[in-house]
Parts: sequence; structure tokens; C-alpha cells
Amino acid sequence: MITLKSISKRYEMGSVTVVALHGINLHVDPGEFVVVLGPSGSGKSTLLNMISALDSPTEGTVIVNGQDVTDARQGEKFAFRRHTIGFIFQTFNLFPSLTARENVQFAVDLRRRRNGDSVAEEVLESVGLGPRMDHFPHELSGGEQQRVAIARALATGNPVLLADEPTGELDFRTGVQILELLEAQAQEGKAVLVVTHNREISRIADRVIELGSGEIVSDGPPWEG
Amino acid sequence: MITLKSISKRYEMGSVTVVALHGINLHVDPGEFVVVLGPSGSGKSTLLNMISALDSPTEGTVIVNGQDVTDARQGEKFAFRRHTIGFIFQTFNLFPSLTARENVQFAVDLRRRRNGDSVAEEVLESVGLGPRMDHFPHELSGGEQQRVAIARALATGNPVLLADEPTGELDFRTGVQILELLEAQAQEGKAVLVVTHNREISRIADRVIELGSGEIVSDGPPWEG
Ligand SMILES: Nc1ncnc2c1ncn2[C@@H]1O[C@H](COP(=O)(O)OP(=O)(O)OP(=O)(O)O)[C@@H](O)[C@H]1O
Ligand SMILES: Nc1ncnc2c1ncn2[C@@H]1O[C@H](COP(=O)(O)OP(=O)(O)OP(=O)(O)O)[C@@H](O)[C@H]1O
Ligand SMILES: [Mg+2]
Ligand SMILES: [Mg+2]
Repeated sequence: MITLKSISKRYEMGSVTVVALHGINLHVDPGEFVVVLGPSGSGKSTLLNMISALDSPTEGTVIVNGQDVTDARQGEKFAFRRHTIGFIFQTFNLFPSLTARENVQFAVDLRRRRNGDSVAEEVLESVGLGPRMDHFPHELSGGEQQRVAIARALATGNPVLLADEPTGELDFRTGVQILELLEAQAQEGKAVLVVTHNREISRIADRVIELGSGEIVSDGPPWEG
Repeated sequence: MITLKSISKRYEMGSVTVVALHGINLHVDPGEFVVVLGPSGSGKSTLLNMISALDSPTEGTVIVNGQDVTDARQGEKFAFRRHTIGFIFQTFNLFPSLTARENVQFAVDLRRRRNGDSVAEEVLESVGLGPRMDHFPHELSGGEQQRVAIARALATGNPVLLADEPTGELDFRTGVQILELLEAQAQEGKAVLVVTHNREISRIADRVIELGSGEIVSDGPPWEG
């Protein structure tokens, strides 16, 4: 489902070159629940930006769901994301002028599904926001906004689910509920990649990839430790 | 330093009333390092908004650093925040068109300190962002942006420091470094209040306040558990 070959990403900033990723080879099968761990600035968000074609690599190849998106044009990348990727951003990226329900419906509409309304309601219930569907992002707490962003990605029904710190703003109990939802998506055959620095989360994954200064330092089953 | 008397905060949303806080009595002395724990939506950010006069209570009184700010006018609240409060927001709130250094200088300039430049540099070094001072927020990772927001609050030198999830985007090691900085501020005599749902953090506090559905459910030394 996801294949990255020798991916590097560098940012040239005047005389300074920032290496965000270097020599990344990665393959994720459908149905796999993978956690990516790493310190702040180690390249986690950049990795998700490569897989979702939100940003282009400096070197290497990105193939997702059989499609090579490395050099795709903007229009192709937009269509690819719409049909293939469900993304939970680190900064939520909700539309402030839409309610929780409308934010989720917008994502579902993108896939032109007939049952947009009921899907949006179902997913918002599943993240514990049933009573708050018609409230706006500024009327919700930080964790509640994050849960709207999670519901939006789940509602797309897309085969690849990318989550950047999906429980950063949530308490342990609420966080566990969200992880169970993501795990269920993997069991339905989606490829699920969760970026986090919370080691508790890595225990439930099938595989844990550790990033350090832009390189994969380990890749295997979660530590029992 | 901080005194809240019978604080309640309600939001009327058509036929629904959301109770964010109810009957909160709280006193924090200078030099105290207090952690506020609680699930998503339990009222943590609302509590900080009351103390910093960013929002007004529905009932009750707010007195900080000897000043009753409950019914203060906008201009008085602005001056109060500028001289009394250092705030680390849950959503960072950096100025996107200013570099990391300029974001911090802006906060220091507000206090009209002569040494604005060197203070900004010192604080950014202390959060590990020395080499990235002249980069813009969109050129930094989530955790790096959070560290700029932390540096900005530290740079004010104000007597009350409020932090909403200061380590939510940081790995454990970077998070510990930040907590040590906040603890050092308390030892210098500032009143420090850190909102989080990370129980590890509560171990290093002097006091842990647990919030549940807008009420204080416990207040005492950290659990040894
Ligand atoms: N402007 C608003 N209008 C309506 N309800 C609001 C508003 N701001 C906050 N609330 C509600 O008040 C309650 C407390 O919100 P608050 O932001 O204080 O929670 P929190 O403990 O900080 O949660 P989190 O851990 O998710 O950030 C929540 O149910 C929230 O939806
Ligand atoms: N547009 C950009 N310009 C310059 N450098 C960038 C840019 N985006 C990211 N970087 C740098 O690339 C490195 C990796 O960033 P990335 O956002 O992937 O980190 P991360 O692992 O997600 O960190 P965090 O846990 O703090 O979110 C960082 O050093 C960051 O400053
Ligand atoms: Mg990131
Ligand atoms: Mg909050």
C-alpha cells in the first residue's frame, strides 16, 4: 500500500541546509498498524507529508496504493489525496466557519458519498462528540477540536490513514478510545500510520519505526519494555 | 498571587447551556509549581482564561498579584496581562510573519526592556532552538513551534506563568527539559500553573489539582503512585 524508496528531504535556507529526512526506505501493507516514534524535529511530520504528497521529496520515489505520486502535478496530487488518504494534522486544520458536523461532511462530500449526513453523525458519535456536532471549532476545547479532526479523517473511508499526534491533546482514557478506533480501521484492511512521541501508544501497534535526525534507526515489533 | 472565589463559567448556546467551570475556589502562592490535570473538556483551558482575564467568569471574583480583574475594562486587562502574565497557549499563537527571534522579542518589547535582543537569544538557546532563531513558524516542526511559544512566555519575566499543555507536542526528553525550566521559574518566586493530562508531569509539581466536568475534584501533593 505504501512504498518509499531512498527518500531524502532537504530545506535550503540561505547558507544553512536543514536535512529533514535522509535515505528513508519504507513499505507498509494494507491492514498494518504502524507507529512512528521520534524526538521533536526528527522528521515525523515530514514523513507523513511525503506519503500524502503534501510535499515533494528532494530525492527518491513515493508509491501509494499502486500510484507513483513523486512527480505528479498538483491536480493529480489533490485527486490522489481525496480518494486515498485520510489525514489527521498535528494542528487540526479545521474550517473555523463550519460546525463540527459540517467539517466532517465536507470531507465526506469530497468522496461524493450519498449518505454524507449519516456518516458524519456516526463518526462524531464514535469520538464522543454527539452533543457538540453543531458547535464551531472556537466553541470546543483543544481535545474536542482534535477529535473533530479525527472524525473527519475516519469519515473519508480512504484506504490509507495518516495521523500526526492524534492524542497529543487528549487525556489517557479519551486517547485509548481513539486508538481503538484507528486499530479497528487497520483490522478492516486500511494501512494506518500514527506519528507520536507517546511510547504507551506504540505498545498496541503491529510495528514501531523509530526516527532520529531524519533517518530510520529501528523498525520492528513494539518493545515489551 | 492568584485567588479565585466561587468562579463559574457557562456558555449559553441556544437551548443548550454548557457549564465549563462551576464553583471554583483556588489560591496559588508565589513560588508554587501547580499542575492541573483533567480529561478533555473538563475546563482546564477555561480556568487559565479566567486567571489571565482573557475571558470573564459568569460568577465569582478573580484577584491576581493583588489586582481584582473580574470587571476590569479591556484596556486594563491588556496592561494587566502585559505586566503580570506569561502565557503558553495550547495552540501556540505565534505570529506567522515573524521569525522565532522576533516572536520572542515582541513579548520582551511589550515590557520595554532595554536588553530585548540578548534576552530573546538566551531564552531560545535555553529551549534548544539556538540554530533556528531566524526561521519562521512554518519552517519549524510542531514541537519546535511549541518551544518558541514557551520561550516567549519565559522572556516576559512576569510574576505569573500559565502553561496550557506545554509538552503536548514534545518527546519525553525534550519535555523534561522544558519542565525543568518552568520549575526553575517557580524557584525564582513566580507562581507557575501547568495544565496537562500527562500524569508523569504531575510528579514534579508541588501541588496537583484534578478537574472533572468543571469542578475541582482533588487538590494536594502529587500521588506517589
Ligand atoms: N466558546 C465556547 N463556547 C461554548 N462552549 C465552550 C467554549 N469554550 C469552551 N467550551 C466548552 O467548555 C468545556 C471546557 O472547555 P476547556 O477548553 O476548558 O476544556 P479543556 O479541559 O481545556 O479540554 P482539552 O484537554 O480538550 O483542551 C468544554 O466542554 C468546551 O466544549
Ligand atoms: N518548511 C521548512 N523549512 C525548513 N525546515 C523545515 C521545514 N519543515 C520542517 N523543517 C525542519 O525539518 C525537521 C523535521 O521537521 P518535522 O516537522 O518533520 O519534525 P517532527 O518530527 O514532526 O517534530 P515534532 O515532534 O516537533 O512535530 C525539523 O528540524 C524542522 O525544523
Ligand atoms: Mg511534527
Ligand atoms: Mg484545553
